[in-house]
Amino acid sequence: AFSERSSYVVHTAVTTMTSAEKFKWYESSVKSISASGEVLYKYNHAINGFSARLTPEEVELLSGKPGILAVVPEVVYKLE
Amino acid sequence: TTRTPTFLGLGDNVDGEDLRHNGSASDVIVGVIDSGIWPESKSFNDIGFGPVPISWKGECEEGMNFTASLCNRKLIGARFFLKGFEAEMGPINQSDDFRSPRDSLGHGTHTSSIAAGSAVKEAAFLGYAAGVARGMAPLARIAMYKACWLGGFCVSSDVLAAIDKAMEDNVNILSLSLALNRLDYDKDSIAIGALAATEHGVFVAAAGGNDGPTSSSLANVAPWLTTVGAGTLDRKFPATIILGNGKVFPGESLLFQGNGLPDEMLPIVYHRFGKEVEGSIVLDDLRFYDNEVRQSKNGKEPLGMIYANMVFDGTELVATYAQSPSAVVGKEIGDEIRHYVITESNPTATIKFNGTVIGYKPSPMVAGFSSRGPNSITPEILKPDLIAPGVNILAAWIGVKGPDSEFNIKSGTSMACPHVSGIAALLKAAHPEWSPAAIRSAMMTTAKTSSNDGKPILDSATGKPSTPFAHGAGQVSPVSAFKPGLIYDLTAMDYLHFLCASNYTSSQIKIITRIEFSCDRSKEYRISELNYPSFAVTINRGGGGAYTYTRIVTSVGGAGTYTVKVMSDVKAVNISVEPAVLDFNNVNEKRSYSVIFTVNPSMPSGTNSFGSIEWSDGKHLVRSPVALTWT
Repeated sequence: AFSERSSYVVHTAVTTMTSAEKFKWYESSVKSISASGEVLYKYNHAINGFSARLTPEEVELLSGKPGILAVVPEVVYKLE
Repeated sequence: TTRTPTFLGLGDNVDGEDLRHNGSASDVIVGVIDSGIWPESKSFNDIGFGPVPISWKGECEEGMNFTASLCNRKLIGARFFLKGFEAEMGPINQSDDFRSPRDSLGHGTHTSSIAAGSAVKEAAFLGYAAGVARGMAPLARIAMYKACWLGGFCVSSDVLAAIDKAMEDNVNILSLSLALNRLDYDKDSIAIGALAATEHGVFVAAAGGNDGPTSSSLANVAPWLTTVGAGTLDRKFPATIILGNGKVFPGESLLFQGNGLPDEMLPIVYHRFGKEVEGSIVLDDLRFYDNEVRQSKNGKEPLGMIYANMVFDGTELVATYAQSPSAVVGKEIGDEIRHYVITESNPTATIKFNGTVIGYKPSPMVAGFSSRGPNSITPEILKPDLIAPGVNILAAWIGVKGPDSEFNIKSGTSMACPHVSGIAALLKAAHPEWSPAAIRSAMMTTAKTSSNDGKPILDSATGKPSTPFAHGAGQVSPVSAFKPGLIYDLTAMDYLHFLCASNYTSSQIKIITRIEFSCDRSKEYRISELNYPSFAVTINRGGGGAYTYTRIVTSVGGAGTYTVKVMSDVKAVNISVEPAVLDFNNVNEKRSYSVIFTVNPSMPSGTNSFGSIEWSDGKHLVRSPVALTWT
């Protein structure tokens, strides 16, 4: 199952919660669609959201949940 | 870096009057998102530095071969982000990289020292480019955010985490020498994170990419980013190639250790024919610019190498480390040497190496590899914003890779970007009240469009005059940027209006800005109204013949009367400015003006035209580049 997972940046619509509340919500959002989905980072300033390892099915489930704006596949930048 | 401070007008003497503007730069923190740092480098010594700024909230994270005690009053913070990289690529091999802020590639050490390295006397790489090495802002503080790992790859979740932490730590400047082109803003973590940082008051500079000279190859094109292209220095490492038939050709030396070649003429063989190489000079085709020439043919070391370009006939040749005495030549000369080697029964040659030469004209030239506009995401925003030195740049290096040297010479828009980041730190120190957009405006409107021979900047890829699609506003000119006279400022609301004008949905706008904002359907948003210090006009065939752009300038130089001068290179365009005179009575006064581009809409698709709009009060010259494209 792990090998089917890819990394995604998840943008959320939460703006009124405290950081602690947001972070808890991010964790529970992933847990609600996946027993083994892993949150990589919870962001506090650069975006409202988090990054996680998800399967394509989990992406579909998460994308349909209230408060989720977009689930964007990881991209790779390169030093120039 | 050696030479670039002087080349840009800042001078080499860190103790002298040339850094009079730099008095409070020690309060400015430059965050660098890159491959880590080699803290033992002399470029990060903190001799003479006072306590870290009280605004600093960051840390020196410990890890493999990196303890917190390696940070000091110069390198005030170092963190690393690899959850995303390891999740995608698997655990890092700890014999190849350090699970810590320590740099195993050299890139981050190089770029951070370019931005804000301390002064180091007698710096050189294998004897080349010798001098005092210093960053653009040698008194500023450095914070390294390692988010790029083996192969120079940086995944977006790690980059976003680095930006997030840099904002929390309170950096003032962010320098990102990494890129990926053709990403829409709502899919681009650099663009999204940089907008949040900009709204937080952080100036963000980013490399424009090394995919030139292909058109529309630029990356990092969002209007809140300062996009940096690369130019050459007035420094060369020349070599002379002498053939057995008496012909003499100029080339460029690669960087090697030890003596040159013996005095006598040597046999020269063509690598393509796979002949023996021992005791010979080998001629090899250089098909692609990759910044790393191949070494050691057929498993045997030749006495010397001549790399002959096959791709473009530019004169710009990038120096890199070589194991044996080597030179590079352009395509035209390469063809002559190839012809000689193929047709002569016993061809011979030698190479004379002439060390480091300063004062080469013309310079700067736009580097052939520097990515080009037009902007592929928003053609109405001219990119790159400006160029800075990015060819054959000497800066600090690591102790574990490549040649055993404290410094190394590298090329790329990665090297140009931190020049601008460091200069932004100087401007932030001198004008702490300036917004990130004001700092960029000051650099753009005072940038130089001519080279050191007084003629327009040339493009290495063509040998012809460069255009704003290659050099933007021109080469950064830091001393002029301290007193720009007028600035074009921008706020977060301006960027929201820009996104409305770009037809982003409310949901996309919320992703990019984190703000709940609905575009007013009754309002006509126009990208042409974004208060940008340059003009890009996209003309639709068969469309109307007049395009109006509005701008607001703020006086930062106090009272003055500015008159406008318009330059345009083709008769198919008439550019008028209303009003043509702007009066300012006090500092911070704002005045608006409109530019009307009246064009012949039936010009062939793909036609470009360039020009400029210059405001002057006799003391300041406030110049904006103009690019028109018929689609």
